[in-house]
Amino acid sequence: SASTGVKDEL
Amino acid sequence: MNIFRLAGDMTHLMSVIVLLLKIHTIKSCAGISLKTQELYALVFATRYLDIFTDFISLYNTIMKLIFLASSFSIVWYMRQHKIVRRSYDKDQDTFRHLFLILPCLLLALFINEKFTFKEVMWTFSLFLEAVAILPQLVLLQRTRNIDNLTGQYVFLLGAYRALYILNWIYRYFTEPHYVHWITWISGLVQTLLYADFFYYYFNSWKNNVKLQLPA
Repeated sequence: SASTGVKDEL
Repeated sequence: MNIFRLAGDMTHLMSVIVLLLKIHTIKSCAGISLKTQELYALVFATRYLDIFTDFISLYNTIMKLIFLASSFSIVWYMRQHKIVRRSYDKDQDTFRHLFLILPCLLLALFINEKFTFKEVMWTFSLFLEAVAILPQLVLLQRTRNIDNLTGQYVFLLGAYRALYILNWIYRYFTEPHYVHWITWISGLVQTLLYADFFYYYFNSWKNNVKLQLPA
């Protein structure tokens, strides 16, 4: 899901 | 956090600082597209809807606040500051926001990882960021003569995008389940938009002449 990993990026 | 990601964030931060420095010290925004700056403000406003609900790290929160505050203050300077706004190339900066915003919004409604308000807005911000530089590139093409700070601003933005691609490649090989097609494709499109500019930027740097784009 999009709520993990890439969501810590700006 | 890997070195590519950190370097990417730092070049992104530097691009904003260069732009604010130009506006604040020279009191000029000549060559800068207000359309692009307004689109960036919208990009950050729609992407960082999670800023107060999902805590990721102090670094993350502070950077988000910096990008929100800087993008909105640049827009404020260009629209409201009594000296800065006079240097705005209004007649040359004619790109229409809606031509970019509407397709991105429609695309985000159909292509997203989850159909919720926050997720659609997040996807919209990725699509919009990919094309938000277009009014700026059109303005550069029209004015042709580019001052150093404007050239550096666009160069730093492009470098930030290129470094983010390296960050994704690194994360793909080091983190399990790290697959994000929407982010990657929109990021790749965004970086490709800079290719032409980069070509002329490096040529002018190599030949040690002032950056000038062809008509």
